[in-house]
Amino acid sequence: MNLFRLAGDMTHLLSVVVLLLKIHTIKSCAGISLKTQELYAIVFAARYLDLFVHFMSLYNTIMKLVFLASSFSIVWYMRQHKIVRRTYDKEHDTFRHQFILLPCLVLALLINEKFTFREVMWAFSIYLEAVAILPQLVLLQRTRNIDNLAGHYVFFLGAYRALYILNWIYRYFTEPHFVHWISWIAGIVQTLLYADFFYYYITSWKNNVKLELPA
Amino acid sequence: DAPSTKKDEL
Repeated sequence: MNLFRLAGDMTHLLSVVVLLLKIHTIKSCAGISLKTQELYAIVFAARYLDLFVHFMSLYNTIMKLVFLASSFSIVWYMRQHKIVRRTYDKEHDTFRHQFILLPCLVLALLINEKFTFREVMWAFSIYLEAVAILPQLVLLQRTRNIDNLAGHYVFFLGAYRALYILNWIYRYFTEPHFVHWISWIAGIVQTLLYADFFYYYITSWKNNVKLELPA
Repeated sequence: DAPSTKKDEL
């Protein structure tokens, strides 16, 4: 476990836990895309199928449980909680899931490490994670500006992806045969998706103005 | 059987 990966996991943990705590505290999910949260819940469900099948490490198991619990809790809050659900911006969060789920599933059936259920589901979760943020970015685009709830969330997620790329570079040079094309390519695509958001986030932060995303 | 490549990352 290298520092980049630990920092990446902690930032990723921070993004979901901070989001859950904020939604729980202010009883609002304004600016948050339920579609993205549902896609992330599917990412974790598809990737952590072997959670109880084979034990990697205590850290690994605990983190998987926390990610599953927090992502499903966020979806529950946004769909079921009597107060929070009223703050959900339904008419703007209209990105259709199937435009993301089906291509990822087809790609996972075509490109995977081994044509077994678990490997296909793993590849599916990797591809899905790469594009799961799209509904959130579209929602931010539509609502034009971004309150700090969604801003911090996307910012932490982007930081986690950038740290993971550093982790892969580090592991590539320090561990023989550490090659994971599927994760690497999907991870780079995912990080690029954040890049333009970062550009606007940092420029608005520097000019100390409300973040205005171009239409 | 362990997955084809050791998947130790989250």
